[in-house]
Order: sequence, then structure tokens, then C-alpha cells
Amino acid sequence: LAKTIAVMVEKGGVGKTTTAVNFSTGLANRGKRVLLIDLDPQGNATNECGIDPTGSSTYDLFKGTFSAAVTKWGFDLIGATQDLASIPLDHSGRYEMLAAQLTDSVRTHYDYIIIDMPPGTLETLPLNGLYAADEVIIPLQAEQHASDGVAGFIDTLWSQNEVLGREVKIAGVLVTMYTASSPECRQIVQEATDAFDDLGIPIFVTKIPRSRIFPNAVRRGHIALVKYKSHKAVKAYQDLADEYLLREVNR
Amino acid sequence: LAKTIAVMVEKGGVGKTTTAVNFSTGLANRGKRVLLIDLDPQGNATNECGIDPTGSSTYDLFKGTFSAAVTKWGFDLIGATQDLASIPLDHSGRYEMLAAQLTDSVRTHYDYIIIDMPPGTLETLPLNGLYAADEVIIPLQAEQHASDGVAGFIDTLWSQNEVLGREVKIAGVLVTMYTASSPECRQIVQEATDAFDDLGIPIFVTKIPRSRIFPNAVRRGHIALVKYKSHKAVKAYQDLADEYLLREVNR
Ligand SMILES: Nc1ncnc2c1ncn2[C@@H]1O[C@H](COP(=O)(O)OP(=O)(O)OP(=O)(O)O)[C@@H](O)[C@H]1O
Ligand SMILES: Nc1ncnc2c1ncn2[C@@H]1O[C@H](COP(=O)(O)OP(=O)(O)OP(=O)(O)O)[C@@H](O)[C@H]1O
Ligand SMILES: [Mg+2]
Ligand SMILES: [Mg+2]
Repeated sequence: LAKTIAVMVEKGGVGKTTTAVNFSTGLANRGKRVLLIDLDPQGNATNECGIDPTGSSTYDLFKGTFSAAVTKWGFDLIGATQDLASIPLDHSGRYEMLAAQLTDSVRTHYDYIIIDMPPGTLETLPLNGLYAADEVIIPLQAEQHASDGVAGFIDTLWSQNEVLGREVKIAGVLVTMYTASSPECRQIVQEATDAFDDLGIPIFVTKIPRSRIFPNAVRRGHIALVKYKSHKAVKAYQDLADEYLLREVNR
Repeated sequence: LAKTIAVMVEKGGVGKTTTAVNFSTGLANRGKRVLLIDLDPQGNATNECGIDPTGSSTYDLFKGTFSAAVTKWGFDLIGATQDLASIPLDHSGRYEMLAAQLTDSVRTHYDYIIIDMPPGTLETLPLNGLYAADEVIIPLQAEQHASDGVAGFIDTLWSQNEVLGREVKIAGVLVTMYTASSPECRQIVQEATDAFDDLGIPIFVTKIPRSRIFPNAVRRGHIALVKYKSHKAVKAYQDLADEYLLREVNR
């Protein structure tokens, strides 16, 4: 049955969408059957895939219809439309709706279900994502607010596990937007790594470098790992997928 | 009476907090009486000011107690604590609570009330901020998703104005994290500027350059416009405050 991985942290603009899309691509490149679900009404992941999700949207999914669009890059997509924003209004406080749609029959279809999460304090939509998740990948942008936010989010995850009565595992903390030449970035990453190592929280060895190739790819209408796969910074997402798969084998 | 300005857009990590804190500093530098309200449970603005908001928090404000901390930089702060996250849970669907606390008596105390908003689709906390606002400053990070998000957010603002039955004005769109040497950034900003000019939406002449001085300042525990005010990129926030004040005079 598919493993469901949420790409999640409350801080904004730290690379959740970039990670969800490129990690999905990387897994698909290794022959895995992947479903990407865009849980953000802003629809950034959906736009990056250049797909019109009418009829195969996350809103449809919440309303009880499972339908996904097949992309050219080996993964399927359930994309976000504007009406997804009405779900928290109409179904405030209900957190099990997404999990209920990811039935065993859906989960036999895929090896991995990746969920791109919206930013902000946990409320109806992200909590639906969390309830459906087996694991989370937590992007840690190499800056102070973002790093503090990861520590805070891990605490939140642990108390959510209490509430949920089950354990959402941390697949790993992923350092993103890393400027290796900046002493501040290096210090922030070193401190976070030391703190998480002490707590037994896994951190991916792969770090995603800060590079203009990522926003440029979006501007030009491409998925970075599809169009620019030999670019040093972009390759890091294939390395991430490979590192993740190697850990899977070793469990 | 104070004018209330929300720094607001749904996209994450585009410089809302950096703008709220440095714009407040810039206004205070010109002798204006400023109150900064941190409406984000993540408390990034509060941390940047290095202030413990216990007893003078936004949570206290929602619960009916007005109390602000006086900072060393000429503005007062009502800071965010973790319990602010419980407001949307306990008072879901109530959007007038913040406005009700910003009484005429409070508003005679200040020239400007600046609200730092959380990211994400509009829900209880940001809607409280919007209901309390006279104007919004909309940060536009010079990247595709962020630019699309500004256009979408302006639509959302207009339909909210229908719902509110009053007009929250757009004080201006502020280009942030602008890499002038990047053709992609220049194109994105040009397209946005052309589109908004046609719609009569004001865009600040001042643009905030992308620069490591901003995350470095946060890392080192400083407000950029306080500690690095002669830095070319940081000065832009004083220019922004001055541009805003000049427009005020000219209305
Ligand atoms: N490694 C990187 N280097 C430089 N820019 C990057 C990198 N990764 C992502 N970006 C850019 O940074 C911006 C934010 O990234 P992204 O949208 O993936 O973050 P997010 O966490 O999903 O944001 P949100 O919180 O709004 O959902 C985008 O313009 C993206 O193209
Ligand atoms: N002009 C700039 N150049 C480079 N980095 C910047 C600039 N402005 C802000 N930053 C950095 O970018 C990150 C995001 O900025 P900030 O926290 O102000 O955005 P935000 O919109 O408030 O994010 P959120 O949506 O999470 O509230 C921070 O690490 C900040 O220090
Ligand atoms: Mg995103
Ligand atoms: Mg912020």
C-alpha cells in the first residue's frame, strides 16, 4: 500500500512546493508510482505542473470523487482549484475527510502519495493532510525564522500525535535554500543539525542549494528536475529521492 | 485617529514581516507614533523585536485587554504568543474582534497601526486583521508564484470589500526581494506593474532589493533599519516610509 508523505511546515516560502514537485519527479524517475496531491488553494504545485485540474481536483476529492490527472513526468496529480478554499468554511473542524478518500483501493495504485501543504498555523486543510499522512518531510530554509519554525513545528507534530493517537513519523528534515558561502546559513544549519541529532530526528544528508534556477524554471513554465536535471542545484532533488529510497530499503 | 495598515498577501515568505517591522521603524524615524501588531502565531515580528510579549500580547488583545510594549525604536509592539493560535479554534467565524479592540481611545494614541499578517488562505486571524484595516500594503516578491498570488489576492480583497460593505484601500503593491540583475525578476515586475497600472492599483516606486543583509540581521538579532541603516538595500525601507508619508501629504 502507498506510503503517504506530507511536505509540511508552517513557515511560508521555504520550498514546500518546490520539494513536493521535484521529489515526486525524482521518485517517478526511479520507477515508483507516485500521486501528488495539491492541498494549497493557492495551487502553486498545480501551476508548476501546468495542468488544469478541473474534474480531478482536491476539492472533488474532499467531496467524495477520486480522480487524478496523469502528467508527462511519471506521476499523477490531484490539483488545487480555488473552490478548495471553501472546504475549511463548510467543514470546519473535520480532519478525517482526506484520509477517508485515500482508501486501500487508491493506495494499491501507488507506491507514494505526496501532499503539498499550505503555509500557516495548522487549521482544517493542513490537519486533513496530517491525518492522511504516514510521514512528513520538513523543509528547513537555512534562515533563523525558518529554523525556529521547524523546531516549533516538530513540537506541534508531537502534540498532534497525542491527539491523533498514532505516530506521524518524520521522514527527515530537509535543508533548503542553502547558501553554503554564507556563515550565517552554515551556523543556522549546524545548530539545527546538532539539536535534531540529539533528539534523534532524522536530517537528510542531501541539502538543496539556493539557486536562481528554481524560480527561473517556474517562470519559464518548467519543473526544475525535468528541464534542468543536469544543473548541480537541481540534481540535489534526485539525490534527495535516491537518499529517501535507500533509507526505505534499509528499514 | 490612527490609520491601520495591514501588511498582507497569502503567499508565504515574501517579506511581510520584514516589511512590517522595517516600515514601522521607518515611520517612527520620521516622528510618527506607531503601533505594530503581530497577528501571526509564529511570532516572527515579535522575535525580530526581541521582546517578550507576555502581558502585552495579541492574544490578550483579543481577550479584551489592550496593553502594548514600548520598544527602543520609537514604536510600540503588541506581540504574538503561542496561545494566539487558539483564537481561530475558540472564535471561529468571528472577524470583528480585533477591530473592536482598536477603539477611538487607542487610535488617538497613534498615527499608524501596522499589522503583520500570517500567510495562507484567509481564515479567522487574517480576516480579523482585514476587518480592522483601513489600508493594505501588498508585498510582491519578484517571482512567478508570488506575482500570481498578488493578482489573486487583489481579487479576494475586492470580494471581501463586497462582504464587508466598505473599502479597504490598497496603499500600494511593494516589490520585494528584487534581483535587478535577473531578467526573470525584471520581466515579472514589468508585467505586474503594467497590469496594475491598467487597473489603477498603486505600486510603490521604492523596490526592496534582495540582499543577505535582511536574513543576516535577523540571525544577528537586529532590526535591519536600526542596525544597518546605511546599507543600500536596507535604506529602501526608509525610502518606502518616506514615499508613503509623501503620498499621505499629497492626498
Ligand atoms: N533552492 C532554491 N533556491 C532559490 N529559490 C528557491 C529554491 N527553492 C524554491 N525557491 C523559490 O522560492 C520561492 C518559494 O518556494 P516555494 O513556493 O516552493 O515555497 P513554499 O514553502 O511552498 O511557499 P508557500 O509557503 O507559499 O507554500 C519560489 O519562488 C521558488 O521558486
Ligand atoms: N529583501 C530581502 N532579501 C533577502 N532576504 C529577505 C528579504 N526580505 C526578507 N528576507 C528574508 O526572507 C525570509 C522571509 O521573509 P519574511 O519572514 O519577512 O516573509 P513573510 O512573508 O513574513 O513570511 P511568512 O509568510 O512565513 O510570514 C526571511 O528569512 C527574511 O529574513
Ligand atoms: Mg507552497
Ligand atoms: Mg511573516
